[in-house]
Amino acid sequence: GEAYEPLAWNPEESTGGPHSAPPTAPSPFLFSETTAMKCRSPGCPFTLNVQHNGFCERCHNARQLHASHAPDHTRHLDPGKCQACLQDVTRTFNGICSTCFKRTTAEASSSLSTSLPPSCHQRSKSDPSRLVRSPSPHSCHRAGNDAPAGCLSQAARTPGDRTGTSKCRKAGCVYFGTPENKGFCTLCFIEYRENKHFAAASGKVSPTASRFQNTIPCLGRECGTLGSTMFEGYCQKCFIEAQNQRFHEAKRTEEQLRSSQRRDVPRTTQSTSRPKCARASCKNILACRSEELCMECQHPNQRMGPGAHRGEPAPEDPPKQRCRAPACDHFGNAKCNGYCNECFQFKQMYG
Amino acid sequence: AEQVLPQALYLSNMRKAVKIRERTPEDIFKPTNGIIHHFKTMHRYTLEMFRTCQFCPQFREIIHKALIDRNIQATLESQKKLNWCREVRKLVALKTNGDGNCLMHATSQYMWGVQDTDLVLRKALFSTLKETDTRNFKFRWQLESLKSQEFVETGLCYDTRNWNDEWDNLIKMASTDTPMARSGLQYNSLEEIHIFVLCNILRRPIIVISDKMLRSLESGSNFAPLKVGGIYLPLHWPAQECYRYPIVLGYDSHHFVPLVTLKDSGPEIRAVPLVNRDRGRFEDLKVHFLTDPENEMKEKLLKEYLMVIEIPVQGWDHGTTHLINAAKLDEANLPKEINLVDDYFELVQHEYKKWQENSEQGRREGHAQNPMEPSVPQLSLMDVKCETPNCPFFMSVNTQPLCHECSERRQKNQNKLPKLNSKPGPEGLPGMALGASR
Repeated sequence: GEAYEPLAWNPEESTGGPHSAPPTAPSPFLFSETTAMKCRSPGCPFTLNVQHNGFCERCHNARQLHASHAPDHTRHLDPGKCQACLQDVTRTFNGICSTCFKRTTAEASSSLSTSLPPSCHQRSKSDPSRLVRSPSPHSCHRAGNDAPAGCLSQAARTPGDRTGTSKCRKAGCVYFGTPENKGFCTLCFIEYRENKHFAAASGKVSPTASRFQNTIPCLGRECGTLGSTMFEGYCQKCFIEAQNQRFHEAKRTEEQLRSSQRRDVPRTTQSTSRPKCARASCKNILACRSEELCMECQHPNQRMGPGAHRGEPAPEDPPKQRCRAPACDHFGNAKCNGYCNECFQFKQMYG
Repeated sequence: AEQVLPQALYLSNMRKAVKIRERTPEDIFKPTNGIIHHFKTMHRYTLEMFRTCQFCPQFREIIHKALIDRNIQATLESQKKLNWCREVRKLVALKTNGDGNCLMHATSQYMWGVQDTDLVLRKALFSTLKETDTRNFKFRWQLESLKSQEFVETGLCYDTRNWNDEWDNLIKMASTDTPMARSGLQYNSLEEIHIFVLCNILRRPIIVISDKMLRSLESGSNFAPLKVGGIYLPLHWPAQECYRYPIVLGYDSHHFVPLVTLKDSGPEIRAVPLVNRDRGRFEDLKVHFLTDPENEMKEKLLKEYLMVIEIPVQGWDHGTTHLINAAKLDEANLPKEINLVDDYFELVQHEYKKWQENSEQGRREGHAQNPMEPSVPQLSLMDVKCETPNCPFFMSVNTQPLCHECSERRQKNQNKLPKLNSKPGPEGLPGMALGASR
């Protein structure tokens, strides 16, 4: 149900290599609420296994197999080690531990939030106009060709970056790039990859498609919003529209039934002198004029089979009637005039 | 001169104001099935200002000073954002409090003539954001953020945590119990998404008329883009469930005001243009928070949620005519028992008569007597409630901390029973039949 899943979460990073300790529980910081217990492979519906580093058994095995074929390719991406502080950690995010990640985002947001005078009455720090006017170029969220120098402190840089022979490809970045990171330093590489992903998504399909890919679209026709289980898979607007439609249908069916009954009465009296069963779906002729239902409808259990004793009326509850709204699956009740509680409430509100 | 007339409509009849304040919270419906909190009937009310051209210019000036926010009016008019189209009725900007809750004050005043001092709208907004399914609000907000100039041009890239933090912050901003907002105002200021949620609570479109740039007051140079202006449609409701006459607000200098029409002001159409006249062309007002499919059928949506009419206007070239879209506006429809404009107008007429007599007398006597000296006791009213529990009236400068009625009553009691120092019970107070309680 989250509207946006982290783009930067790349399961490729955490394959292979020794684990210092198995993760004990999914971090709420890294996982959204609804995907917390799901396997880390994108789109995999199975539940994760903590022993398998957040993957389900199937994906874990598949990855193990894959890793054994290409061990060198993934060696540098050690999920058990933060690439920034080089500490052994249980879980990494974009190659860095959550503490380092938090620090970078905190640094970035604090530099952004202090960049504008407090006089901006209608604007909050959420307003991107504040961000764009920020004099500080050191933003982890900022990207582009003229992107600024790295946004981590010196301490947060890995020696691995410095072992490279050339400087990071990003203009203005003082750190060294690595061939594994396509010539970028680690953090610029993360930025590069995120933006590349974003640019690719915006170039091909809707720019937001990749960001909301894990959300459930509304069931309504031509509706671009999100559906909700609370509204039977519709968004609120489509839900109300669907309900309205349901009621119109109910009303129409009711009127049709009434009018057909009115029409049927003289016809039946003309065609046959014996009245029919009152149940709409039944066409049996009544055995006795004083009764409303035929024998079959009066004792539906008798239709069950030869085992049933014909003479003994089976003890049964009064049959539940469906809600009068035709497309509704619920049962109606007399208190709600034949509608189910929900439809009745809705009818009172909008009908 | 400013004290001749009350500085707000509600001061002209406290009983009516109390009645409105009682009715509004009762009108909010909070469905239990997840549907957004909304008003049942009161969102359909609209206020219109009385015309002032029958008064002499000096007195007209007094009325305008009392009720109209002339700074915003002048700024928006000079920017050709407001009242540029002569085919439609003129809109006037009413004053609102600048306590950070001005969006709600302006909206409340547009519909009912009172400000949101009881925070009915603000609380409705906050409870909607806290208690109902807001995923689609968040979704639209994210979409709009991603499409914004800032994201597109700078390549800003938010992760889930950033989005969640921002969203949580937006919810917190709507809260009513912030002791003191960041800006030093009583409440946190609200943003575009709050307007969108509000228009869904009201099931009524909101049109914000504003400049597109935040400019320097001194040089006029551009500071930053302003995105608040435009049309907010209650898109979380089917159009047939909504009231199609919009609420029109003005925004300038970080402040919202209601832009109301003048009653019986002339033959012009009661409507607001849905375009801006900008640099030699007509530019459509932005419709906020549309999804991609909705954006493709923007025109259709506008026609569904608003009463769109075409208005012929003069083009830039001589003799050319353009057809522009405009949204029809509602006329005054407040029931008599809660219509504050009627009372204010009566008061204005009464004061005008006195003012004319005084000026006449002053002229005759030839001495410099101030014709605008306040004469009615209620004009000393303060914006603070009487101290007597459950009393619906406001204290005055002379009788504080009590209202006139309670003060008088107390004096009488003290005269009768000088030894007893008891306060009058609420049952004896005027206005208590209304069941006033705050």
